[in-house]
Amino acid sequence: DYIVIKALENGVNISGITRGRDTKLHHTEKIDKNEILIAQFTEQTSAMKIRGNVELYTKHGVIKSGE
Amino acid sequence: DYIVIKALENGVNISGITRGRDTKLHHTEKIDKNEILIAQFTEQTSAMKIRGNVELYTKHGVIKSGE
Amino acid sequence: DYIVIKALENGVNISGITRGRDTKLHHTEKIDKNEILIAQFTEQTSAMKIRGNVELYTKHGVIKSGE
Amino acid sequence: DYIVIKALENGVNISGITRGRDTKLHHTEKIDKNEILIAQFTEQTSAMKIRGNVELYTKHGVIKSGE
Amino acid sequence: DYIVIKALENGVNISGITRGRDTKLHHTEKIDKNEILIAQFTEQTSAMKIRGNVELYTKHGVIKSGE
Amino acid sequence: DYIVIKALENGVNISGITRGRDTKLHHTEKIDKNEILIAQFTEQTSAMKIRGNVELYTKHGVIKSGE
Amino acid sequence: DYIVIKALENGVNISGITRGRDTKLHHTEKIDKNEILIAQFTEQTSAMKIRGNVELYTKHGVIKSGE
Amino acid sequence: DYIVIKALENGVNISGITRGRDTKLHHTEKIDKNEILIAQFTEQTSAMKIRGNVELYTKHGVIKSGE
Amino acid sequence: DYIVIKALENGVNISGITRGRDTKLHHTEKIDKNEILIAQFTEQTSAMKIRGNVELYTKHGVIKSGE
Amino acid sequence: DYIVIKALENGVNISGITRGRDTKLHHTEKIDKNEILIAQFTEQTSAMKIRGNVELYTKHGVIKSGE
Amino acid sequence: DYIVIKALENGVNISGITRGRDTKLHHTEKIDKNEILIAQFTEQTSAMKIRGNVELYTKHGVIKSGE
Ligand SMILES: N[C@@H](Cc1c[nH]c2ccccc12)C(=O)O
Ligand SMILES: N[C@@H](Cc1c[nH]c2ccccc12)C(=O)O
Ligand SMILES: N[C@@H](Cc1c[nH]c2ccccc12)C(=O)O
Ligand SMILES: N[C@@H](Cc1c[nH]c2ccccc12)C(=O)O
Ligand SMILES: N[C@@H](Cc1c[nH]c2ccccc12)C(=O)O
Ligand SMILES: N[C@@H](Cc1c[nH]c2ccccc12)C(=O)O
Ligand SMILES: N[C@@H](Cc1c[nH]c2ccccc12)C(=O)O
Ligand SMILES: N[C@@H](Cc1c[nH]c2ccccc12)C(=O)O
Ligand SMILES: N[C@@H](Cc1c[nH]c2ccccc12)C(=O)O
Ligand SMILES: N[C@@H](Cc1c[nH]c2ccccc12)C(=O)O
Ligand SMILES: N[C@@H](Cc1c[nH]c2ccccc12)C(=O)O
Repeated sequence: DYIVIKALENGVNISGITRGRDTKLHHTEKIDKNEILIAQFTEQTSAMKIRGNVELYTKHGVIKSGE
Repeated sequence: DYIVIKALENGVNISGITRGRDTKLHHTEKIDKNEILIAQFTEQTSAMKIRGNVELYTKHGVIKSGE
Repeated sequence: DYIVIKALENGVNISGITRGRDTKLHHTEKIDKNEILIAQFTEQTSAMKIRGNVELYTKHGVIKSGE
Repeated sequence: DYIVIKALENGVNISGITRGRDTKLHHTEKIDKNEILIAQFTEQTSAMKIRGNVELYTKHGVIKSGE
Repeated sequence: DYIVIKALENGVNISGITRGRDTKLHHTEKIDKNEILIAQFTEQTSAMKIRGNVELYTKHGVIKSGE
Repeated sequence: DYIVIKALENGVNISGITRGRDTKLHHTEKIDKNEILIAQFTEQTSAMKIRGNVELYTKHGVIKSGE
Repeated sequence: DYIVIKALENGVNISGITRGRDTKLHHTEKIDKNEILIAQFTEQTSAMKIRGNVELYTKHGVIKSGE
Repeated sequence: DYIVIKALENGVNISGITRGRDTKLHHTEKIDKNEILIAQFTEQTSAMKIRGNVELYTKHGVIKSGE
Repeated sequence: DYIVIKALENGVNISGITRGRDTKLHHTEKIDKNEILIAQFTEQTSAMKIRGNVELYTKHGVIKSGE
Repeated sequence: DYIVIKALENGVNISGITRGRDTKLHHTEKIDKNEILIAQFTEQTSAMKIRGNVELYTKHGVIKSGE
Repeated sequence: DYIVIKALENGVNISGITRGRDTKLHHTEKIDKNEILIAQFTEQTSAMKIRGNVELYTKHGVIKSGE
């Protein structure tokens, strides 16, 4: 399972949230406008948090944040 | 299995509910308007509770809370 | 396998029913209007009972209790 | 595998039938009008019997008992 | 794998047929008009026989016995 | 995998054919008009033979024997 | 995996071909007009040969031999 | 995985090609007009070669050799 | 996984390419116009090369080489 | 699981991001206009970052970066 | 998982990229106009690079490089 994030503006943050008893952000990847991040869920990452304007492609459809 | 939550207002709460004999909230992630949380079910989390206005994308369709 | 329950009124009750020889309610989660609970079937929970007006999203479709 | 039963009247009975050599009712869950029961097949339960007016949601479609 | 049987008349018989070298009826469940039986294939049951007017829901479609 | 056989006349025969080196009929189940047999392939049964007028429901479609 | 063969004439032959190094017919089942044979691939049978007019139902569609 | 071959003329040849380091024809099955061969891929057979006019039914569609 | 190759001209070459560290052609099967080869990927074969005019049937669609 | 990247301009960068506790770029593959890279997720690679104008083909659809 | 590459011009290069810690080209297969290469992902190959005008058939659709 992976998701695809396309930045619609500069400075979009995608944070990985730890799997297990503890829940905290273990890494934040920054992408600028037109850059694309494709990220899997993994042994380390059981949730992700996205801040900034993006087009998000998932198995449940395409989600546009922002206006 | 993951779900996608897009906040439509500030201060949306997504709580993870413990798997096993005990049922309690183990973590609450807060997201503001336009932020997106993508969360899996895990060894720790067998249910989730969402408070606030969201667009929720799941395998059973898109659910809009709030008016 | 998970189901999604959106409360259409305050005081909706979602009870987990024990898996195994014994059949009893092991936990009741209460949600108010516009709150959403997403719950899996688990080692502890092999059935669920819902009281109150909800929109229920399952793999067999969307079910509206109440009028 | 689970089924979803929505009661259309009070006093609907859903009985679990034992898995194995023996075939008998091991538990009967009662639900009233507008209440919903979601039940899995399990190690204990290999058949179910429903008495009363319901809307039944299964992988083979929606079945309405009663008139 | 399960099938769903809705009785259209009183006194419908659903018999389970033994799995293995031997082939005989090990149990007959009786249901009356509007009652519903949902039954799995199991370690004990590798075939079923239905007598009486029913609506039968299976993965191969809906089958109406009787006229 | 199971098939569904609805008898359109009395005296329909459904025979199970043995799995393994040997190929012979190990059991013949007789059903009359409007009766339904639902039968799996099993450790004992790797083929089936049907004589008489039936509606046969399989994963490859519905087959009507007879005129 | 199984196939369904409906005889359109008397004396239709369905032969099982041995699995393994050797390739020969290990059994020929004869069916007459309107009779139906449903046969799996098995440890003994990795190919089948059909002679005579039939309607053959497979996962790749319905095949009519004969004119 | 199996394929279905219906001969459109007499003398159609279907050859099994050996699996493993070596690649050679281990068996050729001959079928005449209107006869049908249904053949699996097996431990011995990892490819097949067909000569003559046939209708070939596979998971990728129906292929007609010949004019 | 298999592919189906129908030769549209004489002298079509289908070569198997070795699986593993080494990459070379281990076998070339020649087919003439109207002949059909059906070939799996195997322990020996992790790629195939086709020269000549063919109709190629794969899970990604039908591909016609040549003009 | 693989993705397909077609470069729409020269100097497109596709970086592999390490799987595990550490999150850093372990390799960047450069492709020029009209070149295509097809890349899997692997034991080393649990995320990818794309910079430059591309057409990206994934299981969630086709994504065009750039204007 | 395999992909299908049809060369639209002479001298098309398809390179296999090594799986594992190291990322380099381990083999380049050259095909000329109208030749077709069908290639799997393998223990050695976790990415592929294509240079030259091709029609590329993948599970995510058909991709045409070049003008
Ligand atoms: N550490 C948590 C992270 C998490 C996943 N899904 C969640 C949903 C809600 C809150 C936290 C989470 C876990 O692995 O379970
Ligand atoms: N601790 C419970 C949490 C839970 C999951 N699904 C539920 C449904 C209803 C009530 C509680 C639950 C369990 O793992 O089973
Ligand atoms: N304890 C029962 C609960 C149950 C599941 N499905 C049911 C259907 C009917 C009655 C009870 C049940 C079991 O695990 O099997
Ligand atoms: N004890 C039986 C219950 C049962 C399941 N399916 C049935 C069909 C018919 C009659 C009984 C049954 C069994 O586990 O097999
Ligand atoms: N005892 C038989 C019952 C059976 C299943 N499918 C059948 C088809 C025909 C006749 C008998 C059967 C068996 O397990 O195999
Ligand atoms: N004993 C045979 C029965 C059989 C299954 N499929 C067949 C097809 C043709 C002839 C016989 C058969 C076997 O298990 O293989
Ligand atoms: N004995 C052969 C039978 C066979 C299966 N498929 C074939 C295709 C062609 C020729 C023979 C066969 C085998 O098991 O492999
Ligand atoms: N012996 C070869 C046969 C083969 C299968 N697919 C092929 C494709 C091309 C050439 C030969 C083959 C193998 O098992 O791999
Ligand atoms: N020996 C190589 C063959 C191969 C498969 N797919 C490829 C793609 C490109 C180049 C070579 C290949 C391997 O098994 O991996
Ligand atoms: N090292 C991280 C890389 C990663 C995957 N998905 C992510 C999402 C967000 C941030 C980092 C990641 C991991 O394997 O989990
Ligand atoms: N050696 C790398 C090759 C690779 C696969 N997918 C990638 C994506 C980006 C960069 C490199 C790669 C690996 O197996 O993981």
